Amino acid sequence: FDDPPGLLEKTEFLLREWISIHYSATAGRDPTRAFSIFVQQMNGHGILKTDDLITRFFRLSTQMCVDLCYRFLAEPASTPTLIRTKCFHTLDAFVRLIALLVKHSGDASNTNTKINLLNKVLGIVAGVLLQDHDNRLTEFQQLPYHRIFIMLFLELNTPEPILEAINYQVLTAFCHTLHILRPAKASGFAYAWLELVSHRVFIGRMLAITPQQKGWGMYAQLLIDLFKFLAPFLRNAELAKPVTLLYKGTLRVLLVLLHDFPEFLCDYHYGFCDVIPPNCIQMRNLILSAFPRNMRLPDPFTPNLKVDMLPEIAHAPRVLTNFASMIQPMSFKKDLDSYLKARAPVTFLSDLRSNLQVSNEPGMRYNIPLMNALVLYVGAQAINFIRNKGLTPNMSTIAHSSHMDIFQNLAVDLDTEGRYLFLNAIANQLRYPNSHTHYFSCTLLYLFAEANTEAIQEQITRVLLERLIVNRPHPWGLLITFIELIKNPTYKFWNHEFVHCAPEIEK
Amino acid sequence: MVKDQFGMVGLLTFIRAAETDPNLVSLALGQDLTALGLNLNSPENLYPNFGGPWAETPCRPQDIDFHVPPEYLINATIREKLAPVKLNRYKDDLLFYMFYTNVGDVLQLAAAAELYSREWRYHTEEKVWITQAPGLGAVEKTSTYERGTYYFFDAQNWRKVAKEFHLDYNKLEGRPQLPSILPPQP
Amino acid sequence: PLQKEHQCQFQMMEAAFYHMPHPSDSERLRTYLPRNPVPTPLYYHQV
Repeated sequence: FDDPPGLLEKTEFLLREWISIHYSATAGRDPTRAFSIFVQQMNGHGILKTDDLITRFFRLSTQMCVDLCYRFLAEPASTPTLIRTKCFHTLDAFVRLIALLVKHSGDASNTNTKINLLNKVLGIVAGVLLQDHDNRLTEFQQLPYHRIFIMLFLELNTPEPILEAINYQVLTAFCHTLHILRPAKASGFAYAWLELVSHRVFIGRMLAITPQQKGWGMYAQLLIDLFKFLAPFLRNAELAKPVTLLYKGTLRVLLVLLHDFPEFLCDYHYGFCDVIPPNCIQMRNLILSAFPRNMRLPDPFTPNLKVDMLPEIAHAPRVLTNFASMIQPMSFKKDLDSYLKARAPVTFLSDLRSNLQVSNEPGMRYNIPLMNALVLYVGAQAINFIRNKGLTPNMSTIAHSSHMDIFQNLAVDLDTEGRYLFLNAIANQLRYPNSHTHYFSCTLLYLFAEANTEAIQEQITRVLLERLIVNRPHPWGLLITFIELIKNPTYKFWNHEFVHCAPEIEK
Repeated sequence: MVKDQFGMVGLLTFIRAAETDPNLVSLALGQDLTALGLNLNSPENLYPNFGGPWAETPCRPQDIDFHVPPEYLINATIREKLAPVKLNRYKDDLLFYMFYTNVGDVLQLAAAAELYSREWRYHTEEKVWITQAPGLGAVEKTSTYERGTYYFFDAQNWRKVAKEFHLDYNKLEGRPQLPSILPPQP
Repeated sequence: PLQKEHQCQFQMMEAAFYHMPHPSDSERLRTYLPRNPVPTPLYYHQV
């Protein structure tokens, strides 16, 4: 609103001027000189005089570039290659201008000016995108915005000293922008968004090059944004083609992460499994199958494998989500801690189910994140409790404790939906050899052995089996647990009717 | 047994439904993740040439923009001064280079067509280019095949190698067809 | 069941499905040898 009179014309003139400079022979030989000439022109038109004018200039320029692309896209009988060449001719010049302004604004030591300008421009482009997205609805086109973001990212990640010095802030600015443009907010931009997030240079910078894994948390947040968007569509199991394509693209990205950055998936598995729908079995298995590259996993089929003798089995895995803080409300957490310590108040157990239930809507009855947090919190406390007694978790030391009271109460008291989710929360901890895998493997087998109804045993089998019949990969902890269950005669597994209910199941 | 979808019957129902409804398979039984175009056994990292979430194959060398001094980039202004791409002016090995590095691109077809016009033939099973070896013609020739020593182009060692072949004529590719509407050069 | 907001999201995603990004959208413009993807015979090398 209230653009000063003539600003639109000035902006158009300057943009045209810049494009011809950008493609001129002098720019080819000496880009910086061409740029400095142009900055004087911008100054001459007073564009750089105030923050407000710079903002208006970038919004108008972005708008013009986008409108131009829509015109090219609407041209009849034009080929995708030709359309792109025309659009990118303008967009790439505009991006170069932004990159040069960011690089050369403020003096070399004062990086704030540069980063503030970058955040401003990214925010403006994001704002124009969201407005366009809401105005045009299904006529929205991702092309101009995708090009601006990816080419600006690549320009600002070229290995030059000025840019290396501000790279972490550049990455942070892009992650903020991508979070603002997450698929739930700009669904028409979802495919381009995943291309940006999974671009080889972006992955390299976020997960490999940035020191001390400082990019991992931001990258994890972007993946959570993606899973949250996919969840309602995947929960419906019947995948429409647009969802299948996005889901398959997500699998590809996760495979690259599993292969190149398994520790990243190990550290953030909890947050990912909190938002991946329970029926999304293979994608969840993929995440849970990650294990540190320096670890050698013993073959799960090794006869008489002594899991509790493995050196890593005593080490607690890194879980970078603060799952304890997810146990709400505080009063519930206080009662939980008090029950764990002193098995009081006794009403805690009988109230447990009502704390976990959020509605009576079938399939939506329970607070899954709370269930997951409760299970992992109680398990982690149990391991410490057993350790503090100088013992190690095994089938006997995990029994007869306030922790196991809670698990057994959940197994008995919940309905089939709640129990399914509870058992899933446990199975989500069956990963590579570590203290959580070991404790929860023992817990699952203990619940099976001590079950007072066959339904509990049937649902434990169901939760394990549905994770095993999907295509690979399968988490190591899942395999060793199921092998123990079906091989160890203590559990009388093969005697149960539900094992023989159908040839496929028995097979 | 548990009657609803949270027991064994629920799982069995889903498995059986997936047998008839392909849309269900991707979640119920998952898919073969080794068939998504990623070499999961690669000793190197995959991300440096990851083609993106929709790509069936990794990036080709020419798809990856490396940071080079601006002078190395073909500036649009000198574009017209550069000779246009004319395959019939290039030696065989450049044609082979274009054929093997431009998979899935019109350049691969164009290189194949030029090789064909130079009496190379692509064997659709052996997946190699073959040509007559001067002085070493066919020792046996019928209406459907010929046998003898021929040159084939060994892309691993990048040279012509003489070798005995039994050539079924129906396994030799005909003249490669270039797409009718060649996208206009921008 | 999909909530209203998810149905709107799906419609936007479905529209975008019909103009997916091209590989060349993330690559520098190659004026000399631009990418021209065409279906090539399956018996040619695909990688």
